[in-house]
Amino acid sequence: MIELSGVTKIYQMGGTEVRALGGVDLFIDKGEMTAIMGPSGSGKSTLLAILGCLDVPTSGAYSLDGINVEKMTDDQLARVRSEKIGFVFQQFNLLARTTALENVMLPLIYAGVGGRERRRRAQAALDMVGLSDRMHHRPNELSGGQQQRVAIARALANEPAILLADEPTGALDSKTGTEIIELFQQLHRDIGQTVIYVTHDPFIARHTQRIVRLADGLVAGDDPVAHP
Amino acid sequence: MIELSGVTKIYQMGGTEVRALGGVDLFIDKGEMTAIMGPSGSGKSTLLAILGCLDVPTSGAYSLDGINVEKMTDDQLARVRSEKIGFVFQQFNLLARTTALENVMLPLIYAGVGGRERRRRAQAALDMVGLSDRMHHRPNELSGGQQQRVAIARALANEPAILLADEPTGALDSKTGTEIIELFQQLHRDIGQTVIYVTHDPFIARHTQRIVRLADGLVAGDDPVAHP
Ligand SMILES: Nc1ncnc2c1ncn2[C@@H]1O[C@H](COP(=O)(O)OP(=O)(O)OP(=O)(O)O)[C@@H](O)[C@H]1O
Ligand SMILES: Nc1ncnc2c1ncn2[C@@H]1O[C@H](COP(=O)(O)OP(=O)(O)OP(=O)(O)O)[C@@H](O)[C@H]1O
Ligand SMILES: [Mg+2]
Ligand SMILES: [Mg+2]
Repeated sequence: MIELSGVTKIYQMGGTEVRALGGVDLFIDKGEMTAIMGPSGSGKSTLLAILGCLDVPTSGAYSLDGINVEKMTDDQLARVRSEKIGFVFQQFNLLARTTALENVMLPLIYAGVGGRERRRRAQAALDMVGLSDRMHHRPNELSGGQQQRVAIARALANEPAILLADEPTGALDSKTGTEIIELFQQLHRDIGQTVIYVTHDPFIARHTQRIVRLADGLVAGDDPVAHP
Repeated sequence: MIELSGVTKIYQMGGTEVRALGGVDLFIDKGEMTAIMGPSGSGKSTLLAILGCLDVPTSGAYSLDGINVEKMTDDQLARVRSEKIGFVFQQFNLLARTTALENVMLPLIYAGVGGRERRRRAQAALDMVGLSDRMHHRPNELSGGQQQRVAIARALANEPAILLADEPTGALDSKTGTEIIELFQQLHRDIGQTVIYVTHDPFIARHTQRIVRLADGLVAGDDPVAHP
């Protein structure tokens, strides 16, 4: 389903080289639920961006459902993203001038969903994350954790086959964070979603089947979770 | 030192009213170290912005070192902020087009610190948060946790009398987060800094002398910590 081989990401900065990823091999099956952990700067967001077809490796290969991603055109990448992938960004990346509801409807527009169904699905997604009473607020009229939950609702609204989430509970208190990760578990069970999330929180990471650990741009550990 | 009486913050949205703060009384002594906790949307960032003179109450009074803040002019507020307060924003608010070092030097410029001393202090602050090797990166060339640490270094560079931090470890792994909060404890001890930070993490909150809990815009609890 997801196969990375020898993936590197190297930034040239003047005379020096920053190795964000130094050669990652990773195999993730359809329908698996995986957490990615590691220290600040270890390459987690970089890895997730490559998995989500938002960035390309410097070298190495990425095969998604048997298709070589690094060989795709921009149009093909855009189609994969809108059809298969829901992405929650570490810093949310909401559109500032539109409401929570409009932000959540956006991927549904790209997916060609009609007007009434779009509104219904977006409202349902916002309801799932506890924000029905904040639908018409713009991002600067929302708290940090509310913005994060809008970003989550936006990623879920199209019921994507693959959910990628970068620290989805980072701005949330433990009760709200647990509710969100239990929502991910439920979608994973009910619609067989492949879920990959980055987290710093060991308690949140234990809600998965497997934990991949990064350190300095390399996989340092890859272990099953005893009781997800 | 810090005295809030009957502080409210009310937003008018079309026909409805959002009570971000519904009447807060709070007394914080010079040199105290306090954590503010509470669910997402309970008013923590709103409270911190008022304490940091970045926002004004809808009603109620704020007395800082015996001076009525809600009666100050914009110029007086700006001077209080640059002389007394270091603020770490929940979403960092770094300048996108300037490097980490330049971002950290900015408050030192406002405080009238000379060129060479500014550079020395900014480098020392970045070193304290473990980012000496990322000084010349711009924010989009830094990981989420590295950006957060730049925001922290910026707040500390001027050795402010009052440090206000909105979820300063939210984007950090537990080891790096603990290092940061121990740094706050050390400054609190060594220079008698008044430290107030918002956190969702109960482990991080226990590194203080006192925990204030908000719920729905009101103080719901205010208790000493047994072993800070
Ligand atoms: N400009 C605004 N207009 C309307 N409502 C607002 C505005 N800013 C904040 N709010 C509302 O005020 C409430 C408190 O917001 P605040 O940012 O203080 O919460 P918080 O405790 O920091 O939450 P979090 O833990 O999610 O960061 C929220 O319910 C939010 O929706
Ligand atoms: N555009 C860039 N140019 C240069 N270096 C970069 C760039 N983007 C990221 N980096 C570096 O690559 C490394 C990995 O970054 P990444 O964002 O993947 O880390 P992370 O594991 O997500 O960290 P965090 O937990 O702090 O979010 C970091 O050391 C960062 O400084
Ligand atoms: Mg990251
Ligand atoms: Mg907040």
